[in-house]
Amino acid sequence: DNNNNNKDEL
Amino acid sequence: MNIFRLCGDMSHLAAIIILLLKMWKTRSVAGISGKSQILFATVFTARYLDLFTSFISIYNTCMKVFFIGTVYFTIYLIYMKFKATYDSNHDSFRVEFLIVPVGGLAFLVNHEFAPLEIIWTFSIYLESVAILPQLFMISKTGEAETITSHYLFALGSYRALYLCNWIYRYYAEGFFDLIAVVAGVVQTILYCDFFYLYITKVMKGKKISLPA
Repeated sequence: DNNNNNKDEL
Repeated sequence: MNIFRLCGDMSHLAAIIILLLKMWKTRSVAGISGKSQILFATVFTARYLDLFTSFISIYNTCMKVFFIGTVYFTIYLIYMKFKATYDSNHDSFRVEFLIVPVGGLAFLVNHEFAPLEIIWTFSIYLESVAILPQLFMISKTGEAETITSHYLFALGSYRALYLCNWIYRYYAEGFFDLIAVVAGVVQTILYCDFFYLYITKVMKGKKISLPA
């Protein structure tokens, strides 16, 4: 699913 | 990375530098809400727990270290070094009314019921309301120093630019994070009133004084 799993944002 | 997110991060960086310059140059924290800075420190601490476990890029790590370092330094300036100039009477927002609901919501609405994910969600929700004590303080004192207005304009612009980043990423990469987007919209909306005052007043060289 499209959630922010890779947390590459600040 | 895209231009919107880069501009957003630079705007965030600028806001923090403007705030530190204001404090260091004027040797005063007058008009600055210590409570908002404590909320921001909580946001960064909760969000960057993976600072040492997951490496994304040099840029990502440097920015996280800078954000965490400066927010705690700001708190040190407010509550210790320039404590005499801290206006605690006007910095009276009840932050427990933010932390408790936000904490509960993070438990109920998240992408995955896992500790790190819930803590990350908590930091996203908390960031969207972390500026409220600062805006509340300005409404109580009835005015904001021009440099504080620049700080708030840069800080508000950062998440507005992140909204553009998420629009871009949706169409360019099919990336979409509902929690971050909804919280980002709430966060940006909270600045709208201030943006209006900033553009109609500060841009014309006037000071912001409420009630407008």
